[in-house]
Amino acid sequence: ALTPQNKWTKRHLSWRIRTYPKESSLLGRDTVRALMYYALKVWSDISPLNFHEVAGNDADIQIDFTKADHNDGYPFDGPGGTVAHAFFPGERFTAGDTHFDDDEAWTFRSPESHGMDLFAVAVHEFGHAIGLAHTSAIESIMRPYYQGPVGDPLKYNLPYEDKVRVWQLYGVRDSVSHTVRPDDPSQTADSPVLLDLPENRSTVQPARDSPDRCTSHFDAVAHIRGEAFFFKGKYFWRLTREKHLVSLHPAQIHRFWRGLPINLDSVDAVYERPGDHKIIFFKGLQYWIFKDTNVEEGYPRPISDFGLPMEGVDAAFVWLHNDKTYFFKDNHYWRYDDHLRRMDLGYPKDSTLWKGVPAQLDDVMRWSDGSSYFFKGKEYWRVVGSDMEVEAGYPRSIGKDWLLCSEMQSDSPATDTNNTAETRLHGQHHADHAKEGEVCSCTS
Amino acid sequence: APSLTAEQMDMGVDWLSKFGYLPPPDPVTGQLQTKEALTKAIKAMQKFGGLEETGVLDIATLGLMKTPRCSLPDLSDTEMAVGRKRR
Repeated sequence: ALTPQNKWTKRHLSWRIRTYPKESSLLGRDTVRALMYYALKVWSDISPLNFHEVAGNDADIQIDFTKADHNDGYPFDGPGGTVAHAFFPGERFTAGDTHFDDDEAWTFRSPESHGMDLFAVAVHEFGHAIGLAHTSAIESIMRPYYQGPVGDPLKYNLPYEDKVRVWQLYGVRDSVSHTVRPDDPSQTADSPVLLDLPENRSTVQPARDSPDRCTSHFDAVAHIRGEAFFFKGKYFWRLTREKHLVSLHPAQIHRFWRGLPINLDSVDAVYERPGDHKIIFFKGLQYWIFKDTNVEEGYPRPISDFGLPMEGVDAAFVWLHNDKTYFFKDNHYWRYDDHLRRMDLGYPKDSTLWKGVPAQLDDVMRWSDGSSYFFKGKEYWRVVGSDMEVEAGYPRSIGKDWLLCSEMQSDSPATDTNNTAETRLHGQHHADHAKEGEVCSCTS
Repeated sequence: APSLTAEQMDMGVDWLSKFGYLPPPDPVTGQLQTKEALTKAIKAMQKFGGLEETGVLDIATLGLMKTPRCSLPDLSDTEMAVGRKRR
């Protein structure tokens, strides 16, 4: 094998799919995103590296589906031949970037004759992106030649040869590996599943006791990896970066956020920590830290770790203006530095300093427009940029502005008018697919 | 091995240069690869690919050259330089 070309000095690497496969591709965008997530997870499970998806242009690993000569010195050559490449870590602007030949027929869970298994090639290329070169070792995923599909991404086990080479570069991962142990079927059933292709998509009917998004007060609201999550009881709704509601029916917290106690009937506050992008859930006097959708070892822990009084937390968010974390409880708030992991001095302060914001908040979150949103009951208030005063024209209705509720609409199944949220969601008048559980999206 | 067509030979030399087994032909003199360098490059590629090291572009070797693969070279410039220096 080649001597390692280079390695990352930092441990938290961001990634982003800048261009997707051509429209005619067999694979939808969510499947491509999920496959990239799991291909990166293969390496982060066994090394101290952490990957998180971002939206901006400054991702460490920019992923493109492109073809022919794309001006990087490694032109593709149509179907077959060269199928992908990635740039080694280092100072170059392209370090870590990964390109897939858009002239290939990229497949997922398909026989080798149908095309090129995207997950297998992505694992190989991300090996380059973290510093591994080609090897002649027969077992290795880093052999230069395409060896066909490598099976289910959730059960994939990296060849030992490749683990050793990553450990030589970065050392071993200090916490328990997150890779699902292939001999442990209970875990594979529970891990965040990959999107099934349309013909065999599983539909899980919403439980009878699921809350109505148009008449609910929310327990917590959070901005996670660019998306918005509204939590109520044991359920949550999810909005994409474009503020599109992923499904009219809520998903079950325990089926997606893995590791919370099964008797947990609601959460108090949730936020995404700056720096390592881990996600923190609060309930009562305890909190849990998630790496992606899995609780880390050693949680829950007491909220006194943050220097908070043992009274609980109403709301938590990271203010874009100073990247500090704000906790609210009743009519007080605290400012915490998540980079130094230390409470700032001089707190708590009176929450009336946030002019126009009510006390006893349900939660707060920042949004991709740079503003901060304060939620209480069925209403929300917006504070722009670095202001500390509510913008004129607020409060407004959460249901109407965020969750596709009309003034009077309740979401009970009985309302079967043509003017359902689903038709508005898509603009055409057609049956509400959400009832059959057909409107769903699963991303990393 | 059956005699190679000129086209197969060209494809083989291009492939070996592209993936780091042969230095690109000298842009100034346009000097072609020596037969010895070519044989050595073919053997290195056959070894990396798990083939019998015959040193000629036999069917198995040409077949492997047609297999879909990653664009990155198998040997870096330094590996090749070391090879040349050792020679």
